[in-house]
Amino acid sequence: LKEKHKILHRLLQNSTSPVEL
Amino acid sequence: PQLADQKTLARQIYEAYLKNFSMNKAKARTILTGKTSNPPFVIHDMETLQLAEQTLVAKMVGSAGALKDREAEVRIFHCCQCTSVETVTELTEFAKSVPGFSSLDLNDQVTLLKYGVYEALFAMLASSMNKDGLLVAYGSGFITREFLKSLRRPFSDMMEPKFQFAMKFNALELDDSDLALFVAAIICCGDRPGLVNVSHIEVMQESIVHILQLHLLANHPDDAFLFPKLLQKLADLRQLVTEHAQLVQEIKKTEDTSLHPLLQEIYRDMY
Repeated sequence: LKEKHKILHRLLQNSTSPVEL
Repeated sequence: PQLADQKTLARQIYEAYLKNFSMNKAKARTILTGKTSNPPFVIHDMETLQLAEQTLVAKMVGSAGALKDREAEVRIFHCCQCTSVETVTELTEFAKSVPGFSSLDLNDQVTLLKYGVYEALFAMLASSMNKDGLLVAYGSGFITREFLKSLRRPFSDMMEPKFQFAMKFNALELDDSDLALFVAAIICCGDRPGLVNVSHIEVMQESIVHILQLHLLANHPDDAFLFPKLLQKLADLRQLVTEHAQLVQEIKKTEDTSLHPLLQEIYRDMY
C-alpha cells in the first residue's frame, strides 16, 4: 500500500517536504 | 479523571485544527457576512475570472504557464486540484496531531487518509460556502454558484452537489470546535477497506465519537438530536465522495486534463 501511495506516505513521514502544485 | 482526559483530547484536536487549516468557519463567516474591511473579489463571468487569475490566483494558474491558453473550465479544474492538494496536506498534518494516529500501523495511516481526506474536505468546504457561492484563494475571492453551474459539462456537474450538501450541513450551525472533532471522527474510521489493525482504530474512533457526542450536548444544548444528525452526514459524505470520484474519472477519460499525482494516488482503486 505504501508503494502505491508514495506522496501520502512521504507527507505522513515528513512534514517539511513540500508537495509540488 | 476520565472527563478531564476527554476534555484534554477535545482541546488537543481543536488546537490541531486551528493550527493546521489556513481557512476555518469563523474566518470564512467573517468574510461571507461582510464583516471585513476587504470584501472578496467576486468571480461571476469569464471576464471577472480572467481578472482574478491575473491577481488572486496567479501563482496557482501560472499566468505564463501551460494553462494560459486553455479553456476556463480546465483552468478552474486545475485550481480546484491545487486547493485540494493543499487541503490534503493540511489534513495529513492535522491527522498526525490527533493523539494516537501517528502510532498506528503506517499502512493504516495511509488507508485512513486515502478514504477520509475527501469526506473531510467536503465537510470543511461547506464552511466557505453560502447559497450563492464559494470563497476561493484564501478568502480573497468569491466564485458564484451560478457561474460554476454555467460552465460546460461535465465541469458544471462538479460543484452543485457540494453546494446542496453544504446548505443542509450549514443548517446544523456547527462551529469550529464541533468541526474539529467531526473531521477527526471522519479520519479515524474503523471500516475503511483494507485496514490491517481494525481494533486499534476502532478504539480511537470510539473515544473521538464519544467526545464529539458529549461536546455537542454541551455546545448545542437546544439541539438534542444534533449527534444522530451528524452521524447521518457521515453517510451522506461517503456518497458525495463516491459520486465525485466517478466524475473525476469521467473527466480524466474524456477531457485533455492532467490529474495531480497526489490526487491520482487517492482516487486509484478507491471505490
